[in-house]
Amino acid sequence: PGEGPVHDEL
Amino acid sequence: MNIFRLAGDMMHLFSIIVLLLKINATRSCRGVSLKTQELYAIVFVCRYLDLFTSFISLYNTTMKLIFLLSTFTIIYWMRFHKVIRVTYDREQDTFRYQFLILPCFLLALVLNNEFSAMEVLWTFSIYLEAVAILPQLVLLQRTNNIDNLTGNYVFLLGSYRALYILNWIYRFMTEPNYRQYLVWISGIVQTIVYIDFFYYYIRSWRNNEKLSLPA
Repeated sequence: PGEGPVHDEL
Repeated sequence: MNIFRLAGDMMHLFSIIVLLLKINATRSCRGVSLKTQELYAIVFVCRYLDLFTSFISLYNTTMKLIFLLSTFTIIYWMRFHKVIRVTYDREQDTFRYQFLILPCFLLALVLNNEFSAMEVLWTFSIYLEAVAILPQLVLLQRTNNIDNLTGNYVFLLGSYRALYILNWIYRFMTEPNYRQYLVWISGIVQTIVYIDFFYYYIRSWRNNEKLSLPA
């Protein structure tokens, strides 16, 4: 939490 | 990383290289929309804020930096380069992009996966990218003689979007918890925006004619 979702696409 | 994603990213990279080469070699940005380039700059800045917070891979970081740097280079040339700025179609490139930016931002405030500054800006960049090509397409429609490189630039950008859809289908079938509805819907909208252009691009290529879009 706090970090947010990680987006691995450009 | 699957083949569709890699091919999509490469198309995106090639599109930018084509544009840089064209402007640099001909010393002219005729037919290029500054508004679209500025929208892409906003898209990349808002989306790649995670350069500061998370590291995904060297590939990922490098590509992000290339997209940011190249877009800002193009904008700099079009606005400030002594020779190039004179060739900018200022009177034709009149799309009022504030009418794209504001609705996309409001939509991102309402429709997002997490209400945090980073995530709202990221979502905003997804929505804005879907429509960022519109000023460029309008400008192409107004330009009678679309040169090959500008046409190729838009075609490569469109191909990048189409390949991303194949990437999502592939990932959906191979990764158990892979779902991102907002990205998918925006991406499909973005690809639909190109369909008309694709039709005329392929037709002119098959008939060996110069590309022109009907008004």
